[in-house]
Amino acid sequence: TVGCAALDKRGNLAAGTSTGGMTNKKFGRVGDSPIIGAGTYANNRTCALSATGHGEYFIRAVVGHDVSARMEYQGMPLEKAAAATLTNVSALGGKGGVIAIDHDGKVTMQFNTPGMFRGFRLSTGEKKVAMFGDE
Amino acid sequence: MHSYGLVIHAGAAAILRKDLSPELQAEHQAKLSEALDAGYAVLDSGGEAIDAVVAAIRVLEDSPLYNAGKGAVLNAGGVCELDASIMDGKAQAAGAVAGLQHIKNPITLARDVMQKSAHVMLAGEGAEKFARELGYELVPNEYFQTPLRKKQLEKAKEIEAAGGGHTAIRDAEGRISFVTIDDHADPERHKWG
Repeated sequence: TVGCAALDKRGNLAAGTSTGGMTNKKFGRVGDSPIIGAGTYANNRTCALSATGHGEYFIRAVVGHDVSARMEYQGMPLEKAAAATLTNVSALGGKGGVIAIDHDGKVTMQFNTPGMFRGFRLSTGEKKVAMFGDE
Repeated sequence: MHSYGLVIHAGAAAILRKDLSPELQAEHQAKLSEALDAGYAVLDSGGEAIDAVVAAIRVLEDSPLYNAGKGAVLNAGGVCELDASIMDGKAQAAGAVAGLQHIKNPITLARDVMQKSAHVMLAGEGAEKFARELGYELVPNEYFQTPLRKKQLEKAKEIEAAGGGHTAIRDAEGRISFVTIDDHADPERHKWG
């Protein structure tokens, strides 16, 4: 699964996710990637987010909207909101991660797997590409 | 002017340093960097966030390294079935596609569902018919299939057959499941929903 979340010069947020799903999948199985509010979500008041991992768990935890709702209703910062939501995914037994950017340009890349292919580039000049959990 | 930027992922899994050769690590570094730069170029030139998202994801979909577009995993029938979605945070507009077999860049069709249809999600043949009406050129499913993904499917089927040869197995709680293989490693997994 691949995904991106972006913030433009006008302050608008957007997110997208694309996937092939799971090897050997049957029965027309669909995961969280095409589910708005689960694998993909964007709200200019909060953040834009894309998820990757065991889709069934990310659907059940409504990951994208949950992170946004924590920010909007509880005033949580992005980093903390994403961590709280991912904790819920872990509690259900799900593995994976999320990347997100908020309306101020703060980014987070969190996962409960050994690694995640990830990166960000910001107008502040910061740029990072990483793969492993210790990076 | 607002600060701007983007963040990407290309899958989370058992990605361990010992499992990736220095050459493969360099390939991933280069491709992830290319995707970031493609999206950033859109933003830096004053483009919209939604277009930056599409630009970055298309780079990853076109790479056989990742489970999306070219290089996607195979389903039980030996076919790539692709899903994608996109959302615009300003208008709370969204588009999604599921079960595509012939659309080279699913993220582009998701955006078209959002911008050119009155719907949010289109699936399967209907989604591809919508694409044809928009003038999309469909690609054969073989375009997406790679030797690595074929090998992963073979292994999943071997594991499944060893478990009794059923087309559907059951997990410890008796729920119908199927055997699959992680994107970037080979431990067998029974996954369910």
